[in-house]
Formats: sequence, structure tokens, C-alpha cells
Amino acid sequence: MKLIVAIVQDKDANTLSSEFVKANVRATKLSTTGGFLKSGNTTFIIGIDDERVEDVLKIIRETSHARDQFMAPPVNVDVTGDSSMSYPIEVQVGGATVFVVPVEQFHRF
Amino acid sequence: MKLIVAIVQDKDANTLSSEFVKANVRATKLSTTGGFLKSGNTTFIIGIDDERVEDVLKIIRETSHARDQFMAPPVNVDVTGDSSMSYPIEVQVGGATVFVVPVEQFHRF
Amino acid sequence: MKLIVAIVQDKDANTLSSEFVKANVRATKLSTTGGFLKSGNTTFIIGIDDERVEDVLKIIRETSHARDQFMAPPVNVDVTGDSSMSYPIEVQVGGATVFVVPVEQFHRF
Ligand SMILES: Nc1ncnc2c1ncn2[C@@H]1O[C@@H]2COP(=O)(O)O[C@H]3[C@@H](O)[C@H](n4cnc5c(N)ncnc54)O[C@@H]3COP(=O)(O)O[C@H]2[C@H]1O
Ligand SMILES: Nc1ncnc2c1ncn2[C@@H]1O[C@@H]2COP(=O)(O)O[C@H]3[C@@H](O)[C@H](n4cnc5c(N)ncnc54)O[C@@H]3COP(=O)(O)O[C@H]2[C@H]1O
Ligand SMILES: Nc1ncnc2c1ncn2[C@@H]1O[C@@H]2COP(=O)(O)O[C@H]3[C@@H](O)[C@H](n4cnc5c(N)ncnc54)O[C@@H]3COP(=O)(O)O[C@H]2[C@H]1O
Repeated sequence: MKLIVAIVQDKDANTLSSEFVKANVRATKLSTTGGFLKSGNTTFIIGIDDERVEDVLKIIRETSHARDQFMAPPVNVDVTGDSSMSYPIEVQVGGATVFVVPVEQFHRF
Repeated sequence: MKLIVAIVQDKDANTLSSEFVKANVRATKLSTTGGFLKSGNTTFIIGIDDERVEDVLKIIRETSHARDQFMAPPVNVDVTGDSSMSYPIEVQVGGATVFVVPVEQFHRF
Repeated sequence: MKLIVAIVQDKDANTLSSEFVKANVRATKLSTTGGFLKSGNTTFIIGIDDERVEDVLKIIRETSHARDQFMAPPVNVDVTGDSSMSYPIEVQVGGATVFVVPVEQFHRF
């Protein structure tokens, strides 16, 4: 048994949930926030048998899409009052960041 | 030291919190959502010494109760417009789904 | 690769986020609740290379500050109606509670 922690973009969360249901993959969803962009994203916690880890990774890989996002630029005021540095910065946000963690005991009560 | 991740129903969350406090079990609560029913539930993260893992599992087992929940049926329109498939589906939701994860370092700052 | 789970006080969350960004440490933030005080706190999930675990622990240790918090006293009504037990209780809340968890697979899709 493994615990998969997958951070994905909100735009892909509902599709990913449906794909998990179709594949009989049990999952719990958390509303989270990215540390850099400070915008909302979604973290799935998925407990899964060792033999199905690759299936789950495949579903995540095929459903999550990298996208460009703009972030408000850091405030930068130099001595001439020059605002040439104030355009929004484009950042590419990945489809998914995934960690597979070992599980020593699994119980359903 | 282990990290216990326990997903329980909202109805049992407050009782479980009180039982943890009485037993001097430290815990952090997350508001989460079930991937299938899409309804709110509660996930506890509990860091606990190896010798107390069984105590914690016992508290969770005795406090969390399986219940029936109804889910809105999937929309199913067939060629005759037959709506015979539109009754809510009854699903049994377990008291708790629990993962015990190994911890390599534990710090309190 | 390790997964660091760090529970900190809301008051330190923004500073900790900035320190992570400056140090190029990727993190995801969760809004959580303490099991004892039932007040909001923040949990960071940080996936990090083994060689950088100590850097991350240092950042957390230096940024998170222990504080006193008051909790509403438990309701205690004795037979004489004595309310001598009704003062708020002072509790020291640590800067951070941190778990380092092993990661078997790490993927970015
Ligand atoms: N210090 C920095 N310098 C330059 N660019 C930076 C940066 N920190 C982040 N970025 C960029 O900004 C995107 C959004 O990061 P954020 O932290 O808001 O949102 C992240 C975060 O919530 C989570 N995440 C990614 N790696 C993580 C890790 N190692 N541990 C925990 N969470 C992670 O997944 C979300 C998407 O991450 P992704 O890497 O695809 O996309 C990242 C990356 O392209
Ligand atoms: N392996 C795992 N990894 C991560 N989280 C897990 C998990 N197993 C359970 N959970 C979490 O615990 C909640 C209760 O699951 P339980 O299996 O008791 O109760 C489930 C189960 O009886 C049923 N169910 C879930 N998926 C199903 C499916 N694909 N087919 C048929 N029934 C399903 O619906 C109930 C509610 O499921 P929901 O997903 O809304 O909510 C789940 C989910 O949030
Ligand atoms: N082993 C663990 N597993 C998971 N999460 C953990 C944890 N240890 C700490 N936490 C999380 O960190 C927060 C701060 O804990 P700390 O021990 O610094 O500060 C604690 C501690 O000084 C005190 N406290 C907690 N439980 C107690 C108890 N049973 N008896 C006496 N004091 C308690 O109240 C403060 C606030 O506790 P609260 O539960 O609201 O909030 C906790 C909880 O959300």
C-alpha cells in the first residue's frame, strides 16, 4: 500500500476526480495554496495498492496539463522611480507534482 | 514516530477530537472532500510515538461509525427518455480510512 | 527526496512562505485546525531533496516563534455554582511541529 500525494491545478481537479472514479481509485481532495504564486490549487491524497501505483500515475499524467500563469510582479521601485520592471511575470505551472509515500498499516473501520 | 492520516466523517470529527484530547494525542484537522461523493469530510494528521499507534487506532475505531449516505444518481437519459434509473443511490460510507506512515525525523521548534 | 510536513502558527505562515521562495524551496500550504485549541493554523507540505532537508528545517526553526495563547476554559459548574475555575487557560503554542517522511517516487508531469 502506498499513499500518493498529488498537487494539481484547480482546472484539472474535477476531470481527475472523474477519472479516478471511473478507474475505481479512492481519493480525498484538499483545497491548498501554492507557496510561490499564492493561488489556490488542489492536493489529492490517494491510498492505493502497490500494483496499482503505475495506473494512478498514468491517470494523473494524462489528465493534468501544464499551463502558463501570470503573477503580479514584485514591487520594485528604484531611485529614478523607473517602472520598467513592472510587467506581470509569466510562470509555467506544471500539470502535477506527485509524491509516492510508503504506508506501514492500512485500516478501514 | 509515525504519522497517522485518518479520513473520517464530519459527524464523528468533534467526538474524535475530544477523545484525542482526553488521551493526550496531538492532532491537526483538515477539511477535505471525498472524491466519489464530493461531500465534505475530515482528515486528521496525528504524529505519534510507535508505542501509542495501537491506542490511536483503537480510539479511531471506537469513535468512527459507518453510515449510509445517498448520492444524487448520475444523469442517465436513454433513447426512450426513460427515467427509471433516476433514484438516488445508497452508499455505505465507512467510519474511517486510516494510513500509518513512517517518520524519519520529528522536530518541535 | 523527503516530504516535510510542518504545522506552524498562522502568524508565521506568510514569513515562512517568503523565506521558502527566497531559498527556492517549493511548498504547498494547507489551512488546518489544531485539535486542542480548535483554532486555525497552517500546515506546509514541502517535497525536498535529501541534501536540502537541513536547510528547510533551519528556515522553519528560525522563522517560527513560540507564543502564548489563551483558551476558553472548559465549562465547570460544581454543586455550589462556584465559578472560581472559569479563568482562561494560558497555553504555550510552539513555533512548529515538523515531520520528515520518506518518499519512494517523485514525479513532475
Ligand atoms: N522559487 C521559485 N522560483 C521560480 N519559479 C518558481 C519558484 N517556485 C515556484 N515556481 C514556479 O511557480 C509555479 C507555481 O508554484 P506554486 O508554489 O505557486 O505552486 C506549486 C506548489 O503548490 C506545488 N509544488 C510544486 N513542487 C512542490 C514541492 N517540491 N513540494 C511541495 N509542493 C510543491 O505544486 C504547484 C505547482 O508547481 P510547479 O513547479 O508546477 O510550478 C511552479 C514553478 O513553475
Ligand atoms: N484509498 C483511499 N485513499 C484516499 N482516500 C480514501 C480512500 N478510501 C477512502 N477514502 C476517503 O474516505 C471517504 C470514505 O470512504 P469509504 O470507502 O468509507 O466510503 C466510500 C465507498 O463506500 C464509496 N465509493 C467510493 N468510491 C467508489 C467507487 N469507485 N465505486 C463504488 N463505491 C465507491 O463511496 C464512499 C464515499 O467515498 P468518497 O470518495 O466520497 O470519500 C472517501 C474518501 O474521501
Ligand atoms: N504530534 C502532533 N501531530 C499532529 N499535529 C500536531 C502534533 N503536535 C502538534 N500538532 C499541531 O501543532 C499545533 C501546535 O502544537 P504545540 O504542541 O506547539 O502546542 C500545543 C500544546 O502546547 C497544547 N496542547 C495540545 N494538546 C494538549 C493536551 N492534550 N494537553 C495539554 N496541552 C496540550 O496546546 C497547543 C496547541 O495545540 P493544538 O492541537 O491546538 O495545535 C497543534 C496541532 O495542530
